[in-house]
Amino acid sequence: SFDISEAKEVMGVLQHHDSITGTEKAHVASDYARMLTNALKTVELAASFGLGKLMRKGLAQKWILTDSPKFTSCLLLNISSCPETESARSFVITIYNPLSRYVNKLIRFPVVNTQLSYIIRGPNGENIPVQMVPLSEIINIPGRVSDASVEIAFIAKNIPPLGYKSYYVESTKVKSPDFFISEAVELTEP
Amino acid sequence: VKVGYENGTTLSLTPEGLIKTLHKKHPDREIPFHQNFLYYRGAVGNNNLPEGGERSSGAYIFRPNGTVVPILSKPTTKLVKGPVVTEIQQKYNNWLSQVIRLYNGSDHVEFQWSVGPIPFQEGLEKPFGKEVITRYTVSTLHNNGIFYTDSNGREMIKRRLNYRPTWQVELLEPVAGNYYPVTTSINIKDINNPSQSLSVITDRSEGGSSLNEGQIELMLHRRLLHDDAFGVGEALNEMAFGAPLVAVGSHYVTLDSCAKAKMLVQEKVLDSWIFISSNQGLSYEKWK
Repeated sequence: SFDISEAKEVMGVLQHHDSITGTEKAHVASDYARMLTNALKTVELAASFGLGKLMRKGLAQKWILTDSPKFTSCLLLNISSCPETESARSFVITIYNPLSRYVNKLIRFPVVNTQLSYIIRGPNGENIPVQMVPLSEIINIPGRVSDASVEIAFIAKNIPPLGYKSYYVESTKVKSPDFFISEAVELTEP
Repeated sequence: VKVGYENGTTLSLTPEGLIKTLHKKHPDREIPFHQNFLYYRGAVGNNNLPEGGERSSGAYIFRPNGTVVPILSKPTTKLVKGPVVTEIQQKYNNWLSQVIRLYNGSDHVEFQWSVGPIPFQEGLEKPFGKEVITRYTVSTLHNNGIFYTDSNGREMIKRRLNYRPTWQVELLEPVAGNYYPVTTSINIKDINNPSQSLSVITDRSEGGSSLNEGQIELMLHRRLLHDDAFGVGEALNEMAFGAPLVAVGSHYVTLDSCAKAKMLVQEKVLDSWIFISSNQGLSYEKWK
Protein backbone atom coordinates (compact mmCIF):
# COMPACT_ATOMS: atom_id res chain seq x y z
CA SER A 1 0.00 0.00 0.00
CA PHE A 2 1.03 3.60 -0.30
CA ASP A 3 0.07 6.63 1.68
CA ILE A 4 -1.63 9.64 0.13
CA SER A 5 -3.22 10.81 3.37
CA GLU A 6 -1.06 13.96 3.53
CA ALA A 7 -2.35 15.01 0.13
CA LYS A 8 -5.91 14.27 1.21
CA GLU A 9 -5.45 16.35 4.37
CA VAL A 10 -3.96 19.28 2.45
CA MET A 11 -6.78 19.14 -0.11
CA GLY A 12 -9.14 19.30 2.86
CA VAL A 13 -7.46 22.46 4.11
CA LEU A 14 -7.49 23.97 0.63
CA GLN A 15 -11.27 23.67 0.42
CA HIS A 16 -11.37 26.88 2.43
CA HIS A 17 -12.93 29.71 0.44
CA ASP A 18 -9.87 31.89 1.02
CA SER A 19 -7.66 29.32 -0.68
CA ILE A 20 -10.03 28.76 -3.62
CA THR A 21 -10.61 32.43 -4.36
CA GLY A 22 -7.22 33.82 -3.31
CA THR A 23 -8.62 36.09 -0.62
CA GLU A 24 -6.14 34.92 2.01
CA LYS A 25 -3.28 37.09 3.23
CA ALA A 26 -0.10 36.77 1.20
CA HIS A 27 1.83 34.81 3.84
CA VAL A 28 -1.07 32.37 4.16
CA ALA A 29 -0.96 31.87 0.38
CA SER A 30 2.74 31.05 0.71
CA ASP A 31 1.95 28.56 3.47
CA TYR A 32 -0.72 26.89 1.29
CA ALA A 33 1.86 26.61 -1.52
CA ARG A 34 4.36 25.03 0.92
CA MET A 35 1.81 22.49 2.16
CA LEU A 36 0.65 21.60 -1.33
CA THR A 37 4.19 21.15 -2.64
CA ASN A 38 5.07 18.80 0.23
CA ALA A 39 1.87 16.84 -0.36
CA LEU A 40 2.58 16.54 -4.09
CA LYS A 41 5.95 14.99 -3.26
CA THR A 42 4.23 12.23 -1.26
CA VAL A 43 1.79 11.70 -4.12
CA GLU A 44 4.72 11.42 -6.49
CA LEU A 45 6.10 8.57 -4.34
CA ALA A 46 2.69 6.91 -4.34
CA ALA A 47 2.40 7.30 -8.09
CA SER A 48 5.87 5.88 -8.51
CA PHE A 49 4.86 2.85 -6.46
CA GLY A 50 1.55 2.53 -8.34
CA LEU A 51 3.16 2.79 -11.77
CA GLY A 52 5.82 0.26 -10.79
CA LYS A 53 3.07 -2.11 -9.72
CA LEU A 54 1.15 -1.49 -12.96
CA MET A 55 4.28 -2.18 -14.98
CA ARG A 56 5.06 -5.39 -13.14
CA LYS A 57 1.46 -6.47 -13.74
CA GLY A 58 1.69 -5.54 -17.41
CA LEU A 59 4.91 -7.46 -17.83
CA ALA A 60 3.24 -10.46 -16.17
CA GLN A 61 5.48 -13.37 -15.26
CA LYS A 62 7.76 -12.96 -18.26
CA TRP A 63 9.98 -10.44 -16.62
CA ILE A 64 10.30 -9.53 -13.00
CA LEU A 65 11.36 -6.00 -12.17
CA THR A 66 13.33 -6.34 -9.00
CA ASP A 67 13.58 -2.57 -8.56
CA SER A 68 10.83 -0.34 -9.86
CA PRO A 69 12.36 2.75 -11.47
CA LYS A 70 11.84 5.93 -9.49
CA PHE A 71 9.40 8.18 -11.28
CA THR A 72 9.64 11.92 -10.73
CA SER A 73 7.36 14.67 -11.95
CA CYS A 74 8.44 18.18 -12.85
CA LEU A 75 6.15 20.61 -11.09
CA LEU A 76 7.66 23.57 -12.93
CA LEU A 77 7.13 22.24 -16.45
CA ASN A 78 4.62 25.07 -16.94
CA ILE A 79 7.55 27.48 -16.94
CA SER A 80 9.81 25.07 -18.87
CA SER A 81 11.98 24.13 -15.92
CA CYS A 82 12.80 20.48 -15.26
CA PRO A 83 16.23 19.52 -13.88
CA GLU A 84 15.71 15.83 -14.79
CA THR A 85 15.29 16.43 -18.54
CA GLU A 86 17.80 19.28 -18.63
CA SER A 87 20.67 17.33 -17.08
CA ALA A 88 20.23 13.79 -18.42
CA ARG A 89 21.31 12.74 -21.91
CA SER A 90 18.97 9.79 -21.90
CA PHE A 91 15.86 9.02 -19.86
CA VAL A 92 12.35 7.62 -20.00
CA ILE A 93 9.09 9.57 -20.09
CA THR A 94 6.01 7.76 -18.87
CA ILE A 95 2.58 9.24 -19.43
CA TYR A 96 -0.36 8.03 -17.36
CA ASN A 97 -3.89 8.68 -18.63
CA PRO A 98 -6.46 9.00 -15.82
CA LEU A 99 -9.42 9.08 -18.26
CA SER A 100 -11.50 6.09 -19.28
CA ARG A 101 -10.80 6.59 -22.99
CA TYR A 102 -7.78 6.87 -25.28
CA VAL A 103 -6.18 10.33 -25.47
CA ASN A 104 -3.40 12.03 -27.41
CA LYS A 105 -1.12 14.36 -25.51
CA LEU A 106 1.45 16.92 -26.62
CA ILE A 107 4.53 16.42 -24.46
CA ARG A 108 7.04 19.26 -24.07
CA PHE A 109 10.16 19.20 -21.92
CA PRO A 110 13.12 21.59 -21.68
CA VAL A 111 16.66 20.64 -22.67
CA VAL A 112 19.89 22.60 -22.43
CA ASN A 113 22.10 21.30 -25.23
CA THR A 114 20.84 22.71 -28.53
CA GLN A 115 23.62 21.02 -30.54
CA LEU A 116 22.31 17.52 -29.98
CA SER A 117 19.66 15.61 -31.84
CA TYR A 118 16.94 13.76 -29.94
CA ILE A 119 15.52 10.35 -30.73
CA ILE A 120 12.32 9.26 -29.03
CA ARG A 121 11.15 5.67 -29.31
CA GLY A 122 7.65 4.54 -28.49
CA PRO A 123 6.58 1.38 -26.69
CA ASN A 124 6.86 -0.70 -29.88
CA GLY A 125 10.26 0.62 -30.80
CA GLU A 126 8.90 3.01 -33.42
CA ASN A 127 10.63 6.36 -33.89
CA ILE A 128 8.37 9.29 -33.01
CA PRO A 129 8.53 12.65 -34.87
CA VAL A 130 10.31 15.11 -32.57
CA GLN A 131 10.49 18.90 -32.81
CA MET A 132 12.92 21.25 -31.09
CA VAL A 133 11.12 24.51 -30.27
CA PRO A 134 12.83 27.71 -29.10
CA LEU A 135 11.32 28.99 -25.86
CA SER A 136 9.28 32.15 -25.88
CA GLU A 137 9.35 35.27 -23.69
CA ILE A 138 7.23 33.37 -21.22
CA ILE A 139 10.41 31.98 -19.62
CA ASN A 140 11.54 35.41 -18.42
CA ILE A 141 9.91 34.95 -15.07
CA PRO A 142 11.50 36.00 -11.77
CA GLY A 143 12.51 32.88 -9.87
CA ARG A 144 12.83 30.57 -12.88
CA VAL A 145 16.07 28.63 -12.48
CA SER A 146 16.95 26.95 -15.74
CA ASP A 147 19.54 27.16 -18.53
CA ALA A 148 17.17 25.66 -21.08
CA SER A 149 16.39 27.83 -24.07
CA VAL A 150 14.59 25.16 -26.11
CA GLU A 151 11.99 22.48 -25.60
CA ILE A 152 11.57 19.08 -27.19
CA ALA A 153 7.99 18.40 -28.31
CA PHE A 154 6.31 15.20 -29.45
CA ILE A 155 2.79 13.82 -29.51
CA ALA A 156 2.09 10.76 -27.39
CA LYS A 157 -0.69 9.06 -29.32
CA ASN A 158 -3.40 6.73 -28.05
CA ILE A 159 -2.46 6.56 -24.39
CA PRO A 160 -4.72 3.78 -23.12
CA PRO A 161 -7.53 4.45 -20.62
CA LEU A 162 -6.35 4.30 -17.01
CA GLY A 163 -3.03 3.12 -18.41
CA TYR A 164 0.34 4.40 -19.47
CA LYS A 165 2.85 4.56 -22.29
CA SER A 166 6.60 4.92 -21.87
CA TYR A 167 8.90 6.65 -24.32
CA TYR A 168 12.66 6.18 -24.42
CA VAL A 169 14.47 9.49 -25.01
CA GLU A 170 18.11 9.71 -26.02
CA SER A 171 20.28 12.51 -27.31
CA THR A 172 22.78 11.85 -30.08
CA LYS A 173 25.29 13.78 -32.16
CA VAL A 174 23.94 12.21 -35.34
CA LYS A 175 20.81 13.88 -36.67
CA SER A 176 17.85 11.58 -36.88
CA PRO A 177 15.45 11.91 -39.87
CA ASP A 178 12.57 12.19 -37.36
CA PHE A 179 14.17 15.16 -35.60
CA PHE A 180 13.07 18.60 -36.74
CA ILE A 181 14.65 21.85 -35.55
CA SER A 182 12.27 24.80 -35.80
CA GLU A 183 13.36 28.39 -35.61
CA ALA A 184 11.47 31.45 -34.48
CA VAL A 185 10.81 33.76 -37.43
CA GLU A 186 9.96 37.35 -36.58
CA LEU A 187 6.64 38.41 -38.07
CA THR A 188 6.41 41.84 -36.47
CA GLU A 189 9.06 44.02 -34.94
CA PRO A 190 8.80 45.76 -31.57
CA VAL B 1 0.06 34.82 -42.86
CA LYS B 2 -1.71 31.48 -42.50
CA VAL B 3 -0.42 28.94 -40.00
CA GLY B 4 -1.59 25.54 -38.85
CA TYR B 5 -2.23 22.05 -40.10
CA GLU B 6 -4.31 20.69 -42.95
CA ASN B 7 -5.77 17.97 -40.73
CA GLY B 8 -6.75 20.37 -37.95
CA THR B 9 -7.05 24.08 -37.39
CA THR B 10 -5.50 26.96 -39.33
CA LEU B 11 -5.21 30.55 -38.14
CA SER B 12 -4.68 33.59 -40.32
CA LEU B 13 -2.89 36.57 -38.85
CA THR B 14 -3.03 40.29 -39.60
CA PRO B 15 0.18 42.19 -40.44
CA GLU B 16 0.14 43.30 -36.78
CA GLY B 17 0.49 39.66 -35.71
CA LEU B 18 -3.05 39.31 -34.36
CA ILE B 19 -5.47 36.52 -35.20
CA LYS B 20 -7.98 37.39 -37.92
CA THR B 21 -9.72 34.14 -38.80
CA LEU B 22 -9.82 30.54 -37.69
CA HIS B 23 -10.24 27.83 -40.31
CA LYS B 24 -11.81 24.59 -39.16
CA LYS B 25 -11.54 21.36 -41.08
CA HIS B 26 -14.60 19.57 -39.68
CA PRO B 27 -16.93 21.01 -40.93
CA ASP B 28 -14.92 22.99 -43.43
CA ARG B 29 -15.44 26.69 -42.69
CA GLU B 30 -13.60 29.92 -42.00
CA ILE B 31 -14.68 31.88 -38.95
CA PRO B 32 -13.73 35.48 -38.09
CA PHE B 33 -11.97 35.08 -34.77
CA HIS B 34 -10.07 37.60 -32.68
CA GLN B 35 -8.28 37.66 -29.33
CA ASN B 36 -6.90 40.60 -27.38
CA PHE B 37 -5.83 41.67 -23.90
CA LEU B 38 -7.24 44.56 -21.87
CA TYR B 39 -7.24 45.67 -18.28
CA TYR B 40 -9.78 47.24 -15.97
CA ARG B 41 -8.65 49.93 -13.60
CA GLY B 42 -9.59 48.99 -10.07
CA ALA B 43 -11.80 51.44 -8.19
CA VAL B 44 -9.99 53.40 -5.49
CA GLY B 45 -12.20 54.50 -2.59
CA ASN B 46 -11.87 55.52 1.03
CA ASN B 47 -13.72 52.43 2.31
CA ASN B 48 -16.14 54.71 4.12
CA LEU B 49 -18.45 51.96 5.26
CA PRO B 50 -21.15 50.71 5.83
CA GLU B 51 -22.52 52.63 2.82
CA GLY B 52 -19.96 50.93 0.61
CA GLY B 53 -20.16 53.60 -2.02
CA GLU B 54 -16.48 54.32 -1.68
CA ARG B 55 -15.23 50.76 -1.47
CA SER B 56 -12.00 49.95 -3.31
CA SER B 57 -11.56 47.01 -5.66
CA GLY B 58 -9.67 44.34 -3.74
CA ALA B 59 -9.17 40.69 -2.98
CA TYR B 60 -12.86 40.08 -2.22
CA ILE B 61 -14.51 42.37 -4.72
CA PHE B 62 -13.91 42.94 -8.42
CA ARG B 63 -14.91 46.54 -8.88
CA PRO B 64 -13.58 48.28 -11.98
CA ASN B 65 -13.73 52.06 -11.91
CA GLY B 66 -15.54 52.12 -15.24
CA THR B 67 -12.63 52.17 -17.65
CA VAL B 68 -11.28 49.29 -19.67
CA VAL B 69 -7.94 49.86 -21.35
CA PRO B 70 -6.80 47.86 -24.40
CA ILE B 71 -3.23 46.64 -24.15
CA LEU B 72 -1.02 47.45 -27.15
CA SER B 73 -2.60 45.97 -30.25
CA LYS B 74 0.69 45.33 -32.05
CA PRO B 75 2.75 42.73 -30.19
CA THR B 76 6.17 41.54 -31.24
CA THR B 77 5.26 38.28 -32.92
CA LYS B 78 7.45 35.30 -33.73
CA LEU B 79 6.34 32.24 -35.61
CA VAL B 80 7.65 28.74 -34.90
CA LYS B 81 6.57 26.09 -37.40
CA GLY B 82 7.10 22.35 -37.27
CA PRO B 83 5.57 18.93 -37.83
CA VAL B 84 4.42 18.51 -34.22
CA VAL B 85 3.38 21.95 -33.02
CA THR B 86 3.11 25.46 -34.44
CA GLU B 87 3.60 28.36 -32.06
CA ILE B 88 2.78 32.03 -32.41
CA GLN B 89 4.90 33.69 -29.72
CA GLN B 90 3.71 37.16 -28.83
CA LYS B 91 5.26 39.75 -26.54
CA TYR B 92 3.01 42.71 -25.75
CA ASN B 93 5.24 44.42 -23.21
CA ASN B 94 7.56 43.58 -20.33
CA TRP B 95 4.75 42.12 -18.28
CA LEU B 96 2.50 40.43 -20.83
CA SER B 97 3.31 37.68 -23.30
CA GLN B 98 1.52 34.78 -24.88
CA VAL B 99 2.12 31.61 -26.89
CA ILE B 100 -0.68 30.47 -29.21
CA ARG B 101 -0.26 26.75 -29.98
CA LEU B 102 -1.74 24.63 -32.71
CA TYR B 103 -1.15 20.88 -32.41
CA ASN B 104 -0.89 18.70 -35.47
CA GLY B 105 -4.17 16.76 -35.70
CA SER B 106 -6.08 18.71 -33.05
CA ASP B 107 -9.05 21.02 -33.53
CA HIS B 108 -8.54 23.29 -30.54
CA VAL B 109 -6.15 26.21 -30.05
CA GLU B 110 -4.11 26.68 -26.86
CA PHE B 111 -3.43 30.18 -25.53
CA GLN B 112 -0.67 30.08 -22.91
CA TRP B 113 -0.52 33.50 -21.27
CA SER B 114 1.97 35.01 -18.87
CA VAL B 115 0.87 38.12 -16.98
CA GLY B 116 3.02 40.00 -14.52
CA PRO B 117 4.71 41.54 -12.69
CA ILE B 118 1.87 44.02 -13.30
CA PRO B 119 3.24 47.58 -12.99
CA PHE B 120 1.28 50.54 -11.70
CA GLN B 121 1.63 54.17 -12.64
CA GLU B 122 3.88 55.85 -10.09
CA GLY B 123 3.45 59.42 -9.00
CA LEU B 124 -0.34 59.38 -8.80
CA GLU B 125 -1.83 60.37 -5.48
CA LYS B 126 -4.04 57.29 -5.49
CA PRO B 127 -2.50 54.79 -7.92
CA PHE B 128 -5.06 52.35 -9.27
CA GLY B 129 -4.54 48.63 -9.65
CA LYS B 130 -4.93 46.69 -12.86
CA GLU B 131 -7.20 43.71 -13.49
CA VAL B 132 -6.02 42.03 -16.68
CA ILE B 133 -8.43 40.16 -18.94
CA THR B 134 -8.33 38.32 -22.24
CA ARG B 135 -11.16 38.54 -24.77
CA TYR B 136 -12.04 36.02 -27.47
CA THR B 137 -14.43 37.23 -30.18
CA VAL B 138 -16.31 35.51 -33.00
CA SER B 139 -17.98 38.46 -34.72
CA THR B 140 -20.49 36.32 -36.64
CA LEU B 141 -21.79 34.59 -33.52
CA HIS B 142 -24.95 36.11 -31.98
CA ASN B 143 -25.60 34.78 -28.50
CA ASN B 144 -28.24 37.37 -27.58
CA GLY B 145 -26.64 38.10 -24.20
CA ILE B 146 -26.80 34.46 -23.12
CA PHE B 147 -23.77 32.50 -21.99
CA TYR B 148 -23.02 29.41 -19.93
CA THR B 149 -20.59 28.88 -17.04
CA ASP B 150 -19.94 25.81 -14.89
CA SER B 151 -19.82 27.82 -11.68
CA ASN B 152 -20.71 24.88 -9.45
CA GLY B 153 -18.16 22.63 -11.13
CA ARG B 154 -20.90 20.21 -12.19
CA GLU B 155 -23.02 21.53 -15.02
CA MET B 156 -23.23 24.41 -17.47
CA ILE B 157 -25.52 27.05 -15.96
CA LYS B 158 -27.37 29.46 -18.23
CA ARG B 159 -26.54 33.15 -17.66
CA ARG B 160 -28.19 36.19 -19.18
CA LEU B 161 -26.76 39.70 -19.25
CA ASN B 162 -28.24 42.10 -16.66
CA TYR B 163 -30.62 39.43 -15.39
CA ARG B 164 -31.32 37.42 -12.27
CA PRO B 165 -33.75 34.50 -12.48
CA THR B 166 -35.72 35.28 -9.30
CA TRP B 167 -35.95 39.07 -9.10
CA GLN B 168 -35.95 42.21 -11.23
CA VAL B 169 -32.42 43.49 -11.19
CA GLU B 170 -30.94 46.83 -12.10
CA LEU B 171 -27.19 46.53 -12.20
CA LEU B 172 -25.34 49.67 -11.19
CA GLU B 173 -22.00 47.98 -11.92
CA PRO B 174 -22.64 46.35 -15.30
CA VAL B 175 -19.22 44.72 -15.68
CA ALA B 176 -18.71 43.16 -12.25
CA GLY B 177 -22.45 42.42 -11.95
CA ASN B 178 -22.26 40.20 -15.03
CA TYR B 179 -19.12 38.31 -14.01
CA TYR B 180 -19.57 34.70 -12.91
CA PRO B 181 -17.18 32.07 -11.57
CA VAL B 182 -15.77 29.79 -14.27
CA THR B 183 -14.57 26.51 -12.81
CA THR B 184 -13.46 24.81 -16.02
CA SER B 185 -15.32 26.32 -18.97
CA ILE B 186 -17.42 29.15 -20.35
CA ASN B 187 -19.44 28.90 -23.54
CA ILE B 188 -21.61 30.92 -25.93
CA LYS B 189 -23.86 29.60 -28.71
CA ASP B 190 -25.43 31.25 -31.72
CA ILE B 191 -29.16 31.69 -31.10
CA ASN B 192 -30.05 30.74 -34.68
CA ASN B 193 -27.50 27.99 -35.10
CA PRO B 194 -26.65 26.37 -31.74
CA SER B 195 -24.04 24.14 -33.39
CA GLN B 196 -21.96 27.30 -33.86
CA SER B 197 -20.42 27.91 -30.48
CA LEU B 198 -17.31 29.24 -28.77
CA SER B 199 -15.95 27.54 -25.65
CA VAL B 200 -12.99 28.52 -23.51
CA ILE B 201 -11.62 25.88 -21.16
CA THR B 202 -9.53 27.14 -18.26
CA ASP B 203 -6.81 25.44 -16.22
CA ARG B 204 -8.03 27.00 -12.96
CA SER B 205 -11.04 28.84 -11.58
CA GLU B 206 -11.34 32.28 -13.14
CA GLY B 207 -13.95 35.00 -13.38
CA GLY B 208 -15.62 35.37 -16.75
CA SER B 209 -18.46 36.86 -18.72
CA SER B 210 -19.84 37.62 -22.16
CA LEU B 211 -20.45 41.37 -22.12
CA ASN B 212 -20.75 41.79 -25.88
CA GLU B 213 -22.23 39.68 -28.65
CA GLY B 214 -19.98 36.83 -29.78
CA GLN B 215 -17.46 37.58 -27.06
CA ILE B 216 -16.06 35.77 -24.03
CA GLU B 217 -13.77 37.45 -21.53
CA LEU B 218 -11.83 35.97 -18.64
CA MET B 219 -9.92 37.58 -15.78
CA LEU B 220 -6.30 36.43 -15.80
CA HIS B 221 -4.47 38.31 -13.07
CA ARG B 222 -5.05 41.24 -10.71
CA ARG B 223 -2.73 43.54 -8.82
CA LEU B 224 -4.50 46.01 -6.56
CA LEU B 225 -3.03 48.56 -4.25
CA HIS B 226 -5.87 49.14 -1.79
CA ASP B 227 -7.61 46.92 0.73
CA ASP B 228 -11.33 46.44 0.02
CA ALA B 229 -12.31 46.54 3.74
CA PHE B 230 -13.94 43.13 3.60
CA GLY B 231 -11.68 41.77 6.32
CA VAL B 232 -8.43 40.58 4.76
CA GLY B 233 -6.74 43.79 5.86
CA GLU B 234 -4.25 44.06 3.01
CA ALA B 235 -4.26 44.91 -0.67
CA LEU B 236 -4.15 42.14 -3.30
CA ASN B 237 -0.52 42.81 -4.05
CA GLU B 238 1.33 39.51 -3.75
CA MET B 239 5.09 39.30 -4.17
CA ALA B 240 7.39 36.42 -5.09
CA PHE B 241 11.16 36.51 -5.57
CA GLY B 242 11.14 40.19 -4.69
CA ALA B 243 8.73 41.17 -7.47
CA PRO B 244 4.96 41.29 -7.90
CA LEU B 245 3.52 37.90 -8.77
CA VAL B 246 3.55 36.49 -12.31
CA ALA B 247 0.60 34.32 -13.35
CA VAL B 248 1.11 31.72 -16.08
CA GLY B 249 -1.77 29.66 -17.36
CA SER B 250 -3.48 28.35 -20.43
CA HIS B 251 -6.84 28.32 -22.16
CA TYR B 252 -8.06 25.81 -24.69
CA VAL B 253 -10.34 27.53 -27.19
CA THR B 254 -12.62 25.52 -29.42
CA LEU B 255 -15.37 26.39 -31.87
CA ASP B 256 -16.65 22.83 -31.87
CA SER B 257 -19.97 21.68 -30.43
CA CYS B 258 -20.54 21.74 -26.68
CA ALA B 259 -20.39 17.93 -26.60
CA LYS B 260 -16.88 17.99 -28.09
CA ALA B 261 -15.88 20.83 -25.76
CA LYS B 262 -16.94 18.67 -22.82
CA MET B 263 -14.49 15.96 -23.92
CA LEU B 264 -11.78 18.60 -24.08
CA VAL B 265 -12.67 19.78 -20.56
CA GLN B 266 -12.04 16.24 -19.32
CA GLU B 267 -8.65 16.17 -21.03
CA LYS B 268 -7.70 19.51 -19.50
CA VAL B 269 -9.01 18.96 -15.98
CA LEU B 270 -8.01 15.30 -15.72
CA ASP B 271 -4.81 15.86 -17.64
CA SER B 272 -2.34 13.05 -18.26
CA TRP B 273 0.47 12.77 -15.74
CA ILE B 274 4.04 12.99 -16.97
CA PHE B 275 6.78 11.12 -15.13
CA ILE B 276 10.50 11.08 -15.78
CA SER B 277 12.62 8.10 -14.83
CA SER B 278 16.13 6.90 -15.43
CA ASN B 279 16.75 4.32 -18.15
CA GLN B 280 19.22 2.77 -15.69
CA GLY B 281 22.02 3.12 -18.20
CA LEU B 282 20.45 0.56 -20.53
CA SER B 283 20.31 0.71 -24.30
CA TYR B 284 16.83 0.88 -25.80
CA GLU B 285 16.83 -2.83 -26.63
CA LYS B 286 17.85 -3.87 -23.12
CA TRP B 287 15.53 -1.37 -21.47
CA LYS B 288 12.58 -2.61 -23.56
